[in-house]
Order: sequence, then structure tokens, then C-alpha cells
Amino acid sequence: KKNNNALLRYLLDKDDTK
Amino acid sequence: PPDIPEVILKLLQLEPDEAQVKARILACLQQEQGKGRHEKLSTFGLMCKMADQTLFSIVEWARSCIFFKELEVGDQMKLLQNCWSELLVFDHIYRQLQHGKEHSVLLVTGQEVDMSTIAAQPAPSSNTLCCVRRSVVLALTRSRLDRHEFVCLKFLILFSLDVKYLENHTLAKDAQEKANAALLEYTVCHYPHSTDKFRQLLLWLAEVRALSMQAEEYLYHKHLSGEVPCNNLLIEMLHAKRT
Repeated sequence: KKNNNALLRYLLDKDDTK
Repeated sequence: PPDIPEVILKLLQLEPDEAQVKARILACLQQEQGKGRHEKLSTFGLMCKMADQTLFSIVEWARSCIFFKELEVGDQMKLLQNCWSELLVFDHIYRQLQHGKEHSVLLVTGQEVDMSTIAAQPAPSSNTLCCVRRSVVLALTRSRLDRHEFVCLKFLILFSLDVKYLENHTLAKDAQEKANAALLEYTVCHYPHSTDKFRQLLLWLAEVRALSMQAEEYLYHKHLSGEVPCNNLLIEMLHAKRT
């Protein structure tokens, strides 16, 4: 199963919560 | 005194709060240590956890970084996949530079570790020791690196991928050119008696890159031996370039 670096994508995509 | 290039001033403002980062990572590691005996991490495992947590901080910093934040996620991922280990090693080296000691290493948590302690770790430790020693040597040979140069070099590392691999060539090229120009201007103005400091810094950066590649290979080897804790950002990044 190829690594799609999902965690990195999530970290870059997520909205900041104040 | 001569002006500081605007790019560098902006990068300085974006630097994370060290105390906050330190506290967060310490709390995370203490949580690990609070686990039951069978779940407890080895020293090496703890170091991996520390690197993993530092990576989270690095991603947070990159996200808010000028130019980087304008890119699509795809390009952002490519840049970070290219430079994550170099950023980790660079961060570590700068810390040793400020620490200024030949026989001990300062961790991101503020803890100081003696070289003899590292040498005493279970085999195979020679690679660990070699990498750590080299990082300290690199730190000491670069005794003149101020904070302005540090933030600029960090940014250059972030954008060190050939733009042909990215969607947004223009933005990435602009970032590289502006950062290089800022570093050149800064070193020429602030260290006029240092012959060609700009080029020296870039050559030194190449050595940092080489060390980070070595460290990555070593870490991958440890991972194949089952010694690196799984299901984290560190492992993901390690795999990203290796199918």
C-alpha cells in the first residue's frame, strides 16, 4: 500500500482553531 | 547600523515561541514515560518521539510561512517531503551552536545529554554517535551564525527543491530568489570583513544536507529493524520518498 502521507496532508489542510 | 532585509524581518516574526514548543514536547514525552512498563519507549524510541513532535512544530511553522502559505497543498507536501530531515538536523545544529559545548548535546526539551551517555547506548550505536558528533562539529565550525542568517537559511532549506517538481514554479522561484538576495545583502552589509560569507553559508548548508541524508538512511535502517515507534509523522515522512 503506497504511502500517501495522509497525516502531513491533514496537518497542512486543517483549519486553525482559536 | 545597516538595515535588515524585509524578508528576514518577516521570517523573524514567524519564528515559533521556543518556550511553548519546549513545553509541549516535554509534556508529550512525560506522557510517554507515564505509560506501563511494557508500553514504555526505549531511549532511542523517546528520541524518535522527540523528533516526531519537533516535526509537528516544523509543519506548523511552514504553514504560516511567507510564500509557502500561498502554495497549494500538493506543492507544500513536496517541499516538506524534500526537506523535513534537513530542517530537523538544522534546528538541532543551531541549538548546539548556541549551546557551544563539544562533549554534550542540548535537546529541544532543554535537557542536556553527555556524549558518553550516547556512546553507552546499546549497539549499533556507532552510527548514532557518528551522526551526533558530526552535527556538533558542523555547529562548532559554523561559530558565526546569527539569528537573521538562521531564519533565512531555514527558509532556503524549505524551498530547496528544484521548482520543476512543483506546480507553482513562479512563486517558488520568487521565494528562492528573494531569500538568496536577502541573505546576500545581509551578509555583505553586516559582515563586510568576512570574505564571501554568503557562499560559505551555502557550502556549509550543503554539508548539513549531506548529514541529514545520512541520518535519514540510518533512521530508515532502524525502522526496518523495528526500533522506530510507528504510526506517526516521522515514519510517514520517512516513507514518503521510499515506495
